[in-house]
Amino acid sequence: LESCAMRHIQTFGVEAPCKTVEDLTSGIVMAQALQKIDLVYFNDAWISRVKPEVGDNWRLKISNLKKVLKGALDYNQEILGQHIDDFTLPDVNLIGEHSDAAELGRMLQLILGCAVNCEQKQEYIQTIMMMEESVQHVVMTAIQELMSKETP
Amino acid sequence: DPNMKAGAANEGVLANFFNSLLSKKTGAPG
Repeated sequence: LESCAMRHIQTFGVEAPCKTVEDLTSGIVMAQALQKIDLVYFNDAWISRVKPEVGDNWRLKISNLKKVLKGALDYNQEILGQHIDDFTLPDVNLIGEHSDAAELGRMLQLILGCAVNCEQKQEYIQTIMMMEESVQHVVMTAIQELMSKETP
Repeated sequence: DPNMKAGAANEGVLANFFNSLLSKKTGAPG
């Protein structure tokens, strides 16, 4: 999941470097991806709270990751009209402190859910449909898992 | 060729799924 989810997030073309798991642990790439998904909801005021220069400071990373996670969950509830229930939320402490790839994968899964349900979902879904079948399959499974945990 | 058939079936499953996502209505009411 984490490998395919990374491939997917790379298609967003965010400014921040996005090549390794380490690149994503600061939360900045994910915040920028959310902003691409919905610039009105994830506005400049929101993203200004995500600290850009975290270096190796895992406490700052965790702080950013918490904001991204809350943002994605609130977006699901307030804009997409769906409550994600019974889904094992990513452990941001493990991502920030230990660069845990599996937990990062779950975080990216939530962002994937935002992308394929937002106003601009056509663009994101069509991009996925142009990826390799093996990647599409993993993405499909990830979305299906999320959908099974959603309640309106 | 069974491999080609399986590949085509898989493609169909993927296309159906993503097309269904495209036509799914989302958004909070009101």
